[in-house]
Amino acid sequence: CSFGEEKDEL
Amino acid sequence: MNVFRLTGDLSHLAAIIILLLKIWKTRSCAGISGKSQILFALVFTTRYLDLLTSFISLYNTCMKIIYVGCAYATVYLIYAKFRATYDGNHDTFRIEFLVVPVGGLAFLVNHDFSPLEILWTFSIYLESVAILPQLFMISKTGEAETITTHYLFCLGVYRALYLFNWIWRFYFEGFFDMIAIVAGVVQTILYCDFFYLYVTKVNAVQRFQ
Repeated sequence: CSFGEEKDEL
Repeated sequence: MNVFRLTGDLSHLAAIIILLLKIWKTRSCAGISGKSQILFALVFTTRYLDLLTSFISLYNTCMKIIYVGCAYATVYLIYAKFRATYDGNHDTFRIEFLVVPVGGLAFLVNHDFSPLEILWTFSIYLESVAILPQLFMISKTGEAETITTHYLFCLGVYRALYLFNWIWRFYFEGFFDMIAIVAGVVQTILYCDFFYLYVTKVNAVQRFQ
């Protein structure tokens, strides 16, 4: 998972 | 990107535009909680600060700009252009009771103790409760115009679709963001009572009591 990284959800 | 995520985003966009158009066409914001709209503007502002730091996709950038722009346009219409029609006497929810605890929680429970991450977490928590002033206003006056209920319905559908999106992403991508999911579940639950009323009353009598 991508905690603290780029957030692609709006 | 999956079908739930895309239709969720479009439902969210529809809700935002329905509200803007309703206020614009009727030249009135009666029955609309300006406080909820201020909270949504705050949600989008604090969440989309990453517009300045990272590029994800054209879709992502465009939608973020549209959401933020529409949120501020709505606040402008309510508090400036059509201020005379704003029903402030019934919009009495104390938003500091939401913003302060949510801010504290964002400091305590987050993925990473950095300014952007804390602001993102704040926006996720705040979005889950930002509709409360609007629901409070409706419960106080005892009625809502049909178009306002369509707005709320689209917002609720957006949240429900995002839940399906997360289930999808968990199974097919192993993606799992506890903060977003818990806040999303809370937010969807807040709309459940409204969904029930919408289905049983709005479509039956076109007036919502």
